[in-house]
Amino acid sequence: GPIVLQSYRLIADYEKNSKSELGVKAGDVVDVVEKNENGWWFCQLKNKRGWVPAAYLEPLDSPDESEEQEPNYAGDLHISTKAYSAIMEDELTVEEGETVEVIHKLLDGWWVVRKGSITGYFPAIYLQKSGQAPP
Amino acid sequence: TIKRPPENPPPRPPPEARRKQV
Repeated sequence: GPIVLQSYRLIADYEKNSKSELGVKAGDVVDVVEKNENGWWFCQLKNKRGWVPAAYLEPLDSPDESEEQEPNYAGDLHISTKAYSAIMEDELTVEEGETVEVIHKLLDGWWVVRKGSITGYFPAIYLQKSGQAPP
Repeated sequence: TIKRPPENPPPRPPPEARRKQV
């Protein structure tokens, strides 16, 4: 049958930073073509297409079922592929190659991560699954 | 065909604009 695209509303203006992104305004309604796990969603607005940060999107209607995974408080081991310094106070600073525990994989690409006794948000795009125990 | 997504983390919206859930 036909593919039914989900509609989402922009909660804030988003100015694009590269050619492949879509510049949008608060209140715009876009159709989501693809949801990437790293938090960039491929959207369509009229005849324009491009990537938009999922965190800027809210569903028009309540989704029938939650697409979000349940938190895993035991933690899922990952290694950071790139260093990241926290910008907002709820984020975590992690060096490249550090092992962290992913507690909650959120659809907006910002995962809840634990490092030692500290918990905060970290970009999923810089995380790679690890089969190894932390040193 | 769909291009590859950007290779940098998606920006987070200003806290006052943040919605409760995706």
